[in-house]
Amino acid sequence: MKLIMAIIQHEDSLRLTEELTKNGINVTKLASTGGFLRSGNATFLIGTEEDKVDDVLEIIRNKCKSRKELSAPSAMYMGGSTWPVEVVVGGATVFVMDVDRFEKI
Amino acid sequence: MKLIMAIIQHEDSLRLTEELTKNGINVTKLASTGGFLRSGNATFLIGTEEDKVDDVLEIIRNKCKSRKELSAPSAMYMGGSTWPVEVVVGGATVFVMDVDRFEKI
Amino acid sequence: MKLIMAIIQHEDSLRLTEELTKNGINVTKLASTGGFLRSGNATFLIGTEEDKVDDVLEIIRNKCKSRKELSAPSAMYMGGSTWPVEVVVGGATVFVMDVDRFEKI
Ligand SMILES: Nc1ncnc2c1ncn2[C@@H]1O[C@@H]2COP(=O)(O)O[C@H]3[C@@H](O)[C@H](n4cnc5c(N)ncnc54)O[C@@H]3COP(=O)(O)O[C@H]2[C@H]1O
Ligand SMILES: Nc1ncnc2c1ncn2[C@@H]1O[C@@H]2COP(=O)(O)O[C@H]3[C@@H](O)[C@H](n4cnc5c(N)ncnc54)O[C@@H]3COP(=O)(O)O[C@H]2[C@H]1O
Ligand SMILES: Nc1ncnc2c1ncn2[C@@H]1O[C@@H]2COP(=O)(O)O[C@H]3[C@@H](O)[C@H](n4cnc5c(N)ncnc54)O[C@@H]3COP(=O)(O)O[C@H]2[C@H]1O
Repeated sequence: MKLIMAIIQHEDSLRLTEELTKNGINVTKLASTGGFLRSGNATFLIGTEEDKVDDVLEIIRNKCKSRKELSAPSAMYMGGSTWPVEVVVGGATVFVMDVDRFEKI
Repeated sequence: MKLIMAIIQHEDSLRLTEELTKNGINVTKLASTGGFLRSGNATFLIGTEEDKVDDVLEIIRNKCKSRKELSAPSAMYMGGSTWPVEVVVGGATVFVMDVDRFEKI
Repeated sequence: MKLIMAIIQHEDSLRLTEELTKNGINVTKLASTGGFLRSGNATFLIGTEEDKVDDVLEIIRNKCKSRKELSAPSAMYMGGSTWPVEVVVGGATVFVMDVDRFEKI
């Protein structure tokens, strides 16, 4: 059993949920916020057998698009500049982790 | 150290929190949503020593009940039917994961 | 790749986010609730290379302070007493976990 934690953009959340459910893949969604842009995104928890991990990643690749966003001025600590800067937000940031034990109670 | 991630039904959240606290078990709760029924549930994060994992699972088993729910019509992508279908929602879906390092700062 | 899950106090969330971003460390924030005090706190997800884990922990140590809080009466299941009791809430509770696979899609 593996746990996939995928941080995706708010705009793709519904489309991805529908596609996962259509393929019989269970998912739990958490509302989250990005540290840099401070805007709402979504963190998906997907527990799945190891041999299905690639299928899930393929679905995420098909349903989650990268977009250009303007960073909020408050986010520009780096160079101290206060002008909004354009950043590319990727389709998904995905962590696949090992699960010792899985139980349905 | 292990991290237990337990997805439980909204109705059992308070009762489970009280029982865990009564047994001196620390817990952090996250509001979450199920992918299929789209209704609110709860994801519990419980960091505990390996020899206490079975105790925690026993408490979850005692406090979290399975229930019959009607699936929202919008959730029925599978066969294309739009009639609500009865599903059994289990007491808890539990992932136990290994923790490399645990620190209280 | 490691995933750091840090549960921190609400009051330190903004300061910690700014410091992590200033150091080029990506973070995703989840709103959470403590099991004992029942008050809102924050769970940070930080995916980072293994050789940067100590830097991240150092930033958390610098930006997250422990505080004395009064426990809500409802939280006192332990001895049955209903008087609020003073507890020390630590700066952060931190889990570092191994990541099998990391992908930016
Ligand atoms: N210090 C910095 N300087 C300049 N540009 C920066 C930056 N930090 C982030 N960015 C840019 O801003 C986008 C949005 O970041 P945000 O933190 O709001 O939202 C992030 C965050 O919520 C999450 N994320 C990404 N990498 C992560 C990691 N290693 N650990 C935890 N969460 C991560 O995924 C969302 C999208 O990330 P993505 O990399 O596609 O897109 C990022 C990246 O292109
Ligand atoms: N492997 C996994 N990874 C991540 N999270 C997981 C998971 N397995 C379960 N969950 C979480 O636990 C909740 C209850 O799941 P359970 O399997 O007991 O109860 C499920 C199951 O009986 C049924 N169900 C789920 N997906 C289905 C599908 N594609 N077709 C038919 N029935 C489905 O609907 C109930 C509610 O599902 P919902 O998604 O709303 O809510 C799920 C979801 O939030
Ligand atoms: N092993 C673990 N797994 C998952 N999450 C964990 C955890 N250890 C700590 N946390 C999270 O970190 C918050 C702060 O914990 P801390 O131990 O510093 O500070 C704690 C501790 O000093 C005290 N406390 C917690 N449980 C207690 C109990 N059963 N009896 C007496 N004091 C308790 O109350 C403070 C606030 O606790 P609260 O539950 O509201 O909030 C907790 C909880 O959200």
